[in-house]
Amino acid sequence: IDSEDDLLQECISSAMPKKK
Amino acid sequence: PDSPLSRWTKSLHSLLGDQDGAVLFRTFLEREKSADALDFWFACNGFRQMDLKDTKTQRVAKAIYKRYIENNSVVAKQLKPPTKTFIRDNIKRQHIDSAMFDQAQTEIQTDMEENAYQMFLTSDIYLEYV
Repeated sequence: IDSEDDLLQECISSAMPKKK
Repeated sequence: PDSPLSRWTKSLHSLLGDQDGAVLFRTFLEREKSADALDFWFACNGFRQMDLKDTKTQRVAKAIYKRYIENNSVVAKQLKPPTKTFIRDNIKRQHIDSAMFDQAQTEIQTDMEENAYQMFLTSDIYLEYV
């Protein structure tokens, strides 16, 4: 089970712009 | 004319929609000890896209609340008291919805637009990159 920090980091990363 | 750099100066949104722009702005904010504001902004966007039926979503809402709102972080200091109360009540009642951080995100965004973003565009970090 993921820790809260991991979930939060995953959430932030999912919204970051991707390299074009 | 449509280089990334010319887009960065258009708006905070166009800066944050560009990977290099977002990374450089975050480096700047880290120096100003306010990178949390940007992380929170991205966390709100990520949260809005999550599936409300997924049990993970509730844990993420709680994690965002604990990390940025419950404590005395730069985000918490910037938010209006009713905005914090609204989110705290939603977390307590386990009333999770996609728009629950929208108002808070708007308040943080407005502050970044008026302050950090303007400072960034005249900062060494930005000028050296240019």
